[in-house]
Amino acid sequence: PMPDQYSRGVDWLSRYGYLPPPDPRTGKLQTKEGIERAIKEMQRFAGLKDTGKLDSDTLKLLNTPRCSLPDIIGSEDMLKKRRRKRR
Amino acid sequence: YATTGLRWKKSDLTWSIQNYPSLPPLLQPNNVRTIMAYAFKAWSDVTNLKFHATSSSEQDRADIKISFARSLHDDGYPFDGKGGTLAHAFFPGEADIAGDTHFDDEESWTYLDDSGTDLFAVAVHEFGHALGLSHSSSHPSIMRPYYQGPVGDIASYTLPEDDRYAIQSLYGRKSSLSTPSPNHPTTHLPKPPSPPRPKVPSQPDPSAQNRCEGGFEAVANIRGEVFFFKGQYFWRIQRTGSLVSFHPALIKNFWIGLPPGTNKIDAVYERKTDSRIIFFIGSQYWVFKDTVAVSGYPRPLSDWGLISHDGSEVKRVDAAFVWAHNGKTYIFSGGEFWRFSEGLESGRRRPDAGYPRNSSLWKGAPSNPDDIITWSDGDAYFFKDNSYWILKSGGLDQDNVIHKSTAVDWMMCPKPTPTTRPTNPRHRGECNCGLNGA
Repeated sequence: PMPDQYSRGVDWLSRYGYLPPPDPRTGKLQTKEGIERAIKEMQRFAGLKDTGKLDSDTLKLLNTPRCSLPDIIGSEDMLKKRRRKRR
Repeated sequence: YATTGLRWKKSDLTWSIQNYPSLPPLLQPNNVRTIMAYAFKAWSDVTNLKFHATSSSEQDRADIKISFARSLHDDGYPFDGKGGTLAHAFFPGEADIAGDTHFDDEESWTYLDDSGTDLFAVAVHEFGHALGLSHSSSHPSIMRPYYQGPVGDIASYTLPEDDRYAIQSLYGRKSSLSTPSPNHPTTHLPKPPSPPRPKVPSQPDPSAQNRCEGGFEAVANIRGEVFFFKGQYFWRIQRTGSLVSFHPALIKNFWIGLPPGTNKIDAVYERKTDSRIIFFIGSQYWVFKDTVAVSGYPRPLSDWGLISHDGSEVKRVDAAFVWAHNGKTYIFSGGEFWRFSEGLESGRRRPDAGYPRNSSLWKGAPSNPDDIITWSDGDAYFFKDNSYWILKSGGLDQDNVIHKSTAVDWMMCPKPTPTTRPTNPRHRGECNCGLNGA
């Protein structure tokens, strides 16, 4: 994939719970291995071949209309929701 | 299946609809209420949950408040316009927002109709979240995160096994001895609505049916969207690859200034220098600023100085596009092509020296394409009949350019059932192979 597709893919993986969201305090970069792991997890969840790469089937799925909620809901998400509700 | 660990502590839940879809096909409020009631019924059929619609005076006190919202709507999950994210719901809990279910108002919500997004299917999914379910990777499951299309007749819909187990893990199985409460909505659900019909049903519209047959006379990348023109109609595909609607739009209703009765556009492209859009029809061309023709057009095709190798003047254009590789404009006609280094000039212009050249120079692509666009990462896409060929950016001389299906990849049509290949490829007419006979 081109850089634009790659960054959109990483954004998508973060939004739907496959990658931890970027930490604004440290500006920590996602690792290449971490992104590959996340892509594989997303591919397994979707029933695609887990290549760990943004192949054409994966890119197609990234463009498929879907629910806004994340697929992997961590404790972080639940806490965030509670905080938002309190506000 | 996956659950969140959150559940309602009561089995009688109330719901209300705060507002209704505002985009065509404009489902009527009573139809939306019916669709929602049946979507709740899918979950109450297999558990002891009971759902009651609140009266309008109490709609703000409902456990599950349903609304149609756009973009940012103060819940941390902004919508993104048509396509992309469709809806979301909040998990059960004590907070006011718990259970609330939001649909993107910029979708074309419909039911039992492939022209938009099926409201019932999405509502069943979102109510699963509102009851405490997470996304499932199981297939089939209504809780898969991706939109899977309409689920059929809403009155006879039953949850897939995975979802039944999921909801019963939270609320138990439906007790056969339980007596429905007097106001149990499943006892007096209204008749399911009929699928919406076109508002002008005078004649069946043949072009609405043949999206999957290909034969687009012109294809253009305009402002990052791809327009497929055929007859009097066009289909539009967004930057994300989503088809805006399965139903085509009338060219004359969108592109204002083409002659009445226009029923074939030869080629269209967006000029790089000023983003004007050029339409070629027969021996004339029009320049559009956005969706309106610029005054002074049409002008004769002869303005372009398209002279064939045999000295004759070109009477019609097959294809036109700007190649991202070099920013030049290319015009194809009759197996030849011309290159232009366009400025902001209007009126007469001249092709670059050394043209025309033979279209076969674009190896692997059809020499008489219906139209060509630059798309994706600057690659050239040649369209012909119901196929397209991708010439990678900058490449003219590529081996093994494989053609793909326009219907499947662009028009969201089902893949054709494989047919038996003829044993003798010389049997023309039976051949199921590509246009260039590969």
